[in-house]
Amino acid sequence: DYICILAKEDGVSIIGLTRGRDTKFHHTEKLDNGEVLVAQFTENTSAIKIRGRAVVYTKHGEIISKPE
Amino acid sequence: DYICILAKEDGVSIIGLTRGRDTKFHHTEKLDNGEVLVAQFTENTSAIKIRGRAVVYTKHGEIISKPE
Amino acid sequence: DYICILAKEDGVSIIGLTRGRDTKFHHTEKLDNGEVLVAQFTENTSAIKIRGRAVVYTKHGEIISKPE
Amino acid sequence: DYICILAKEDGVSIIGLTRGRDTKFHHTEKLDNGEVLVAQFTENTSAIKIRGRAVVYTKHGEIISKPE
Amino acid sequence: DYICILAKEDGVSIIGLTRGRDTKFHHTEKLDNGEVLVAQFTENTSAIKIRGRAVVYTKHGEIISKPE
Amino acid sequence: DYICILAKEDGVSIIGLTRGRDTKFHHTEKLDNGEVLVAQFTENTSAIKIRGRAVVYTKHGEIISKPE
Amino acid sequence: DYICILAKEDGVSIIGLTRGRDTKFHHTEKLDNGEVLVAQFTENTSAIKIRGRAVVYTKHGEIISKPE
Amino acid sequence: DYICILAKEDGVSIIGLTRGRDTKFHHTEKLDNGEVLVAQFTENTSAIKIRGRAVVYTKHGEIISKPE
Amino acid sequence: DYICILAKEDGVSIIGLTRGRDTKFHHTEKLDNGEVLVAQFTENTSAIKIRGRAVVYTKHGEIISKPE
Amino acid sequence: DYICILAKEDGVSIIGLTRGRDTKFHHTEKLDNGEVLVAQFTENTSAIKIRGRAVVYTKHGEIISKPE
Amino acid sequence: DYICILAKEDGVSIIGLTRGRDTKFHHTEKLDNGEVLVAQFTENTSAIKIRGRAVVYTKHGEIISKPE
Ligand SMILES: N[C@@H](Cc1c[nH]c2ccccc12)C(=O)O
Ligand SMILES: N[C@@H](Cc1c[nH]c2ccccc12)C(=O)O
Ligand SMILES: N[C@@H](Cc1c[nH]c2ccccc12)C(=O)O
Ligand SMILES: N[C@@H](Cc1c[nH]c2ccccc12)C(=O)O
Ligand SMILES: N[C@@H](Cc1c[nH]c2ccccc12)C(=O)O
Ligand SMILES: N[C@@H](Cc1c[nH]c2ccccc12)C(=O)O
Ligand SMILES: N[C@@H](Cc1c[nH]c2ccccc12)C(=O)O
Ligand SMILES: N[C@@H](Cc1c[nH]c2ccccc12)C(=O)O
Ligand SMILES: N[C@@H](Cc1c[nH]c2ccccc12)C(=O)O
Ligand SMILES: N[C@@H](Cc1c[nH]c2ccccc12)C(=O)O
Ligand SMILES: N[C@@H](Cc1c[nH]c2ccccc12)C(=O)O
Repeated sequence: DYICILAKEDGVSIIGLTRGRDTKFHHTEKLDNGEVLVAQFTENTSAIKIRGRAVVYTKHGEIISKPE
Repeated sequence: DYICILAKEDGVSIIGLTRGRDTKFHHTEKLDNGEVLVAQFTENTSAIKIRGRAVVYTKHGEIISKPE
Repeated sequence: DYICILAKEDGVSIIGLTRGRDTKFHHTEKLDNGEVLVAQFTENTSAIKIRGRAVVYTKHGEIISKPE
Repeated sequence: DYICILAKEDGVSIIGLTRGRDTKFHHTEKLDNGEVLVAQFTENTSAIKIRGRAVVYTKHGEIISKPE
Repeated sequence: DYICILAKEDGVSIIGLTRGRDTKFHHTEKLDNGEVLVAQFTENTSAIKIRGRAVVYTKHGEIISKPE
Repeated sequence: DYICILAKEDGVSIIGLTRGRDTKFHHTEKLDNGEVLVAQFTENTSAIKIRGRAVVYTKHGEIISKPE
Repeated sequence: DYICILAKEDGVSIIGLTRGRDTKFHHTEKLDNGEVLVAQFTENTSAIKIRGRAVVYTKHGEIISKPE
Repeated sequence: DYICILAKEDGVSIIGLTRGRDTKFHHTEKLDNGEVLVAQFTENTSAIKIRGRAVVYTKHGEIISKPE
Repeated sequence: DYICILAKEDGVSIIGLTRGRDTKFHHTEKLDNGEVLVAQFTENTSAIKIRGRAVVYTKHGEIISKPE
Repeated sequence: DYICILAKEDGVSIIGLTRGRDTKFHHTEKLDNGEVLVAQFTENTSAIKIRGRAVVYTKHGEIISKPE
Repeated sequence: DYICILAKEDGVSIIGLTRGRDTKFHHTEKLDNGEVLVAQFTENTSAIKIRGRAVVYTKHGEIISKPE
């Protein structure tokens, strides 16, 4: 399973949350406008948070974060 | 299996409920308006509760929490 | 496998029934109007009962509990 | 695998039949009008009997028990 | 794998045939008009026989036993 | 995997052929008009023969044995 | 995996070919007009030959052997 | 996985090629016009060659060998 | 997984490339016009090259090699 | 699981991010205009970042990076 | 999983990139115009690069490398 994020502005944050009893931010990947990140769920990442204007492509459809 | 939540107002709570004999809140992730969380079911999370105005994307369709 | 419940009134009960030879209520999650619970079947939960007015999203379609 | 039952009258019975060489009733869950039960097949339950007026949602479609 | 049977008259018989080298009747579940049985294939049941007027819901479609 | 047989006359034979190096008839289930048999392939049954007028429901469609 | 054969004349032959380094005929099942055989691939049968007029139902569609 | 071959002339050859480092012909099954062979890929057969006029039914569609 | 090749001229080459660190040609099967080869990927074959005019049937559609 | 990238300008970067607790860039593959890279998720790569103008083909659809 | 490449000019390069911590070119297969290569992902190949004018058939659709 993976999701895709297309940044629609500079400084979009893709934050990986830790798997396990604790839930912390283990990594933040910064995207500039037009950059794409394709990210899996992994042994270390069981939730992903997106901040900033972007299109998030998932198996449940496309979601626009920080819509107008 | 994962679900996606797009917050439609500030202060939306995504609450993870523990897997196992007991059912407690183990983590609450706060989302501001426009932020997105993509969250899996895991060894530690077997139920997820959503409070506040949001769109919840699941394999059974889109659900609007706290609709007008 | 999971189901989703969108409460349409305050005080909706989502009741987990125990897996195994005995069938008892092991947990009741109360939802207020507009709140959403996404709940899996687990090692401890093999049946789920819903009381009160809600929309239940399942792989067999949407079911309205306590319809008008 | 699970099925869903929406009771359409008070006193609907959802009966679990035992898995194994013997076939007995191990549990009866009573539903009042409008209540919903989502029930899996399990190590202990290999057949489910429904008595009273209800809608039964299964992978083979919706079945109305005790139709008019 | 399971099938569903909706009885359309009193006294419908759902007969479980034994799995293994021998084929015998190990259990007969009687249904009255309007009652529903949802029954799996199991370690003990590898064939199911239906006598009387009923609708049988299977992955290959709906079959009406003892049609007019 | 299972198939369904709806007998359209009395005396329809559903014959189980043995799995293994030898191919013999291990069981014949007789159906009267309107009766239904739902039968799996098993450790003991790797082929099924149908004699008499019936509708055979399979994953490849419906087959009418002994058509007019 | 199984195939279905509906004989359209008397004396149709369904021949099982052996699995393994050698390929021999291990069994021939004779069908009369209107009879149906539903046959799996097995540990002993890795190819099936059909002689005579019949309809062969497979996952790739229906094939008419010895067409007019 | 299996393929089906319907011979459209006498003397159609279905040739099994060996699995492994070497590729040789291990068996040739001759079909007369109208005969059908349903053949699996196996531990011994990893490629199948068809010579003569026939219809070859595969998961990628129907192929006519030695077309007019 | 297998692909099918229908030769559209004499002398079509179906070349098996070795699996592993080295990539060499381990077998070339020659097809004459109208002949068909159905070939799997195997422990020894992880790539297949086609030279000459043919139709190649794959899960991604039909490809015409050496088109006009 | 794999994704495909078609570069629409020179100097497109396909960056592999490491799987595990740390998230670093382990490899950058440079593509010139018109070149294609088909890349899997692997034991070493759990996220892929794309910089520059390209079309990214994924199971969730086609994404244009650095759109006009 | 495999992809197909149909060369649309002479000298098309299909390059296999190594699986593992390092990413190097382990093999380049040269195709002339009209030749087809069907190539799997393997223990040794986790990414494939295509240079030159070709049609690349993948599960995400057809991609034209070095389009006009
Ligand atoms: N550490 C949590 C992270 C998480 C996943 N899904 C969640 C849903 C709600 C809250 C937290 C989470 C876990 O692995 O389970
Ligand atoms: N602790 C419970 C949480 C839960 C999952 N699904 C439920 C349904 C109803 C009530 C509680 C639950 C369990 O793992 O089973
Ligand atoms: N304890 C029961 C709960 C149950 C599941 N499905 C049921 C159907 C009917 C009655 C009870 C049940 C079991 O695990 O099997
Ligand atoms: N004890 C039986 C219950 C059962 C399941 N399916 C049936 C069909 C017919 C009669 C009984 C059954 C068994 O586990 O097999
Ligand atoms: N005892 C038989 C029952 C059976 C299953 N499918 C059949 C088809 C025909 C006749 C008998 C059967 C078996 O397990 O195999
Ligand atoms: N004993 C045979 C029965 C059989 C299955 N499929 C067949 C096809 C043709 C002839 C016989 C068979 C076997 O298990 O393989
Ligand atoms: N004995 C052969 C039978 C066979 C299966 N598929 C074939 C295709 C062609 C020729 C023979 C066969 C085998 O198991 O492999
Ligand atoms: N012996 C070869 C046969 C083969 C299968 N697919 C092929 C494709 C091309 C050439 C040969 C083959 C193998 O098992 O791999
Ligand atoms: N020996 C290589 C063959 C190969 C498969 N897919 C490829 C793609 C490109 C180049 C070579 C290949 C391997 O098994 O991996
Ligand atoms: N090292 C991380 C890389 C990663 C995958 N998905 C992510 C999502 C967000 C942030 C980082 C990641 C991991 O394997 O889990
Ligand atoms: N050696 C790398 C090759 C690779 C696969 N997918 C990638 C994506 C981006 C960069 C490199 C790669 C690996 O196996 O993981």
